[in-house]
Amino acid sequence: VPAGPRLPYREPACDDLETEQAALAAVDYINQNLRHGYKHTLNQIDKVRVWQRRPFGEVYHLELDTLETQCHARDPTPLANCSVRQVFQHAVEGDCEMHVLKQDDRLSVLFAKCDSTPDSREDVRKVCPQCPLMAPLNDTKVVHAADAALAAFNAQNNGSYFKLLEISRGQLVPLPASTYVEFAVAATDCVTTGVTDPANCKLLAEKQYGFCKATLTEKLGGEEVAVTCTIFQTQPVALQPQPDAANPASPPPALDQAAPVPSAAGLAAAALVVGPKV
Amino acid sequence: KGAQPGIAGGAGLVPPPCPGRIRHFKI
Repeated sequence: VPAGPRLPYREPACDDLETEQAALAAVDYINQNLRHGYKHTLNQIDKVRVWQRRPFGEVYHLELDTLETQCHARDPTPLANCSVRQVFQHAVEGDCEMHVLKQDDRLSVLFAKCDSTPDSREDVRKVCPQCPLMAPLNDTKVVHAADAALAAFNAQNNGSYFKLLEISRGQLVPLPASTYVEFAVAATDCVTTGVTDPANCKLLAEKQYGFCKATLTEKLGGEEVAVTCTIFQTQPVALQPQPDAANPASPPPALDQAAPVPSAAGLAAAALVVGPKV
Repeated sequence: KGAQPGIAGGAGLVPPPCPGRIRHFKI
């Protein structure tokens, strides 16, 4: 019986070395282009098809499952050192569809589309009935906690005045009644002691980012805030080698290509940890 | 008791090519 029609693609196993190398290059690309939220790590390769590409190379069409780590997107810590957010901490899963070109043993991303989904309340409750759940980032208590924590940090830090870049995560803790918040900050051209109107403070040309974790506890007659910030060294920013112009990477909506991407080699470790401050 | 024809004694089981292994946990 004549063999069936030859498929225009081949399907290696999802755990083959070649598939895993393409998947790791894809996750690396995602993390190098993330500006908000947290780095993601590869959890499972769901599907792979490899298409021949004229005149040279092959394109891996991958469907990947990722998991959120606890490193902020702008944290220079190598991904391997970023711990995965566990179920009891209200994990977040990513689903990515990626096209990775392999040519002359080089891997470059041609297309990436990702979205992320927090685990269900029920799943968290199953492993930890008392654990706090993620709150909406615009929850008034979460926003207030981030503002109060940043004000406390600036008040006790006699260097640059830091502005809020984004609130990355918030949780409302029932007992003791408190709000836990994680947020990213950026240094401005103002000095904390001389700030009259923060609106006039501009982010530094050579960006200096930081990442803060804080708890605001409601007390009788007031509130108490404890905040710890890690300020990252300014990084010599090198443009990430873009895929060849003939096939510009079409980044997913969540990835912004605007800012150049620090080269992994040039990243310095976090420089300064300040806090906790109460 | 005759062995079932055609069923390998487990030695020939090949894992499905996809999805691949889970590196952390599934949610």
